[in-house]
Amino acid sequence: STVVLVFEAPVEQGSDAGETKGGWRWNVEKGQRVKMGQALGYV
Amino acid sequence: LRAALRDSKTQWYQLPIGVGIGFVGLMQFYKVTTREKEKEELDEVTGAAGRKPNGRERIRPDGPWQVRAMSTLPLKAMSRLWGRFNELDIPYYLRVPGFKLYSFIFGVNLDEVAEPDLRTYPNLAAFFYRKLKPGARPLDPNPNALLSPSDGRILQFGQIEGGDIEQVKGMTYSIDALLGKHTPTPSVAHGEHGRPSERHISENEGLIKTDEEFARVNGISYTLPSLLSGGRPSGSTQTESPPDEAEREDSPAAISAVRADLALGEKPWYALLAPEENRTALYYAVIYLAPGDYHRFHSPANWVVERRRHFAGELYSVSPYLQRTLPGLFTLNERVVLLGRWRWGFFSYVPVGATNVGSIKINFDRELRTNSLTTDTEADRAAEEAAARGEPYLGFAEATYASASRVLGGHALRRGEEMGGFQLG
Repeated sequence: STVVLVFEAPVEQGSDAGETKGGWRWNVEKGQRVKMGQALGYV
Repeated sequence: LRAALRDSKTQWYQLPIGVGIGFVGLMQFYKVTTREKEKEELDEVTGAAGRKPNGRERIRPDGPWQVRAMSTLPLKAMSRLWGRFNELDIPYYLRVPGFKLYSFIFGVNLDEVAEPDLRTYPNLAAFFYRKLKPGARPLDPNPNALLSPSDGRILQFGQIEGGDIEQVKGMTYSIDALLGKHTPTPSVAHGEHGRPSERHISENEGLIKTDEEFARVNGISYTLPSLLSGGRPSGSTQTESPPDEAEREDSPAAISAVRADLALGEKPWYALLAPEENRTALYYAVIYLAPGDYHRFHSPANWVVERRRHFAGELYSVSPYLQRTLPGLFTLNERVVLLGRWRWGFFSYVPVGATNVGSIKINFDRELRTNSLTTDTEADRAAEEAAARGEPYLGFAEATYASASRVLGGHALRRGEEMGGFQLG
């Protein structure tokens, strides 16, 4: 069985100073085993 | 003519082999061309390639011979038979060694199973759908995290560009094929900036400004906790002895607790639905559950499920091997598409069935029946009715969740809340 998540999230935005803020960042890698409740990513 | 026939000498001789091969090749080319032409004519009549005249999708996958051979098997019937077989009770004294063997083969951690006495599981189906001990799966404390809904392996993830989702090894399929057409909402599909939930807000603006008003929409005393748990209006659940003020669902303390839990802070309740950022994109993640994994799934975030689409497709295996070899596998298999919103905009959750795990259960949707003859028959009937009306069959049956949560426009789920699961067969 498989679960597919499709979701909208903010895109990481850069500023003139080279800083980025507020975007979606993944916290996993391909092939990684995950447990329920583990973070897939953060906004 | 008679004399010519009678007196002419007949002489037989061999043709050069090249002429023979050429003739056979020509005949084969003629046959293939004719077949392709007939197929194109049929597609023109039915409106799309690979469809039956009534519009119901016919599974005709391309791929190596293993995939083609698999496509000839009655996979759904086999899946149902497998489910029935696994519901047979195992003899009492064979349960412990049997489940331990299964756990050894598929890597089940028996220490975290909620019911440690394996003899209480009457059959493999019950063991497969086991619960875990409380606290065995702690939720990530960051309120801005998207949680993994289940145990499993990350097969693929990324950003959706051009409406395509990449499958393993570069295979792609469109988001419309996976979720159904007209999804997600235009604000996302067209890449517009802003808040996709403006429709919701404009409908309710002027009505709801505070939590108290939130709790009294349209004269019905809904409360924030009951909405978020998908409960009934508080008026219909009152007991004979009123609870203490602090325990009431709509008490300031209870509302503050829920607001803190949802990380709402001082924001209005519809911040749950409306993204604050100016620019958003669609992302996806594919998680594969192996046979030994915990097969219940939980809500990955605080979100509101607005509707459900049930695609009564096929039930191919979803093993990584088949995902590599069968393009668009997820758009062929039976699946339940839950569509809704979270605080950043569109959100969807798609459990996809497989041959051995064909039954998808959604806890808050008792009408949903997956991998059943009834749904197949209903899908056929719906396709025929659509064809009779001259309309295309969309390939799914849709239901909306709007009963309890009139404000949020669907069934509200909290992060980590159990949503349902996969069952054998």
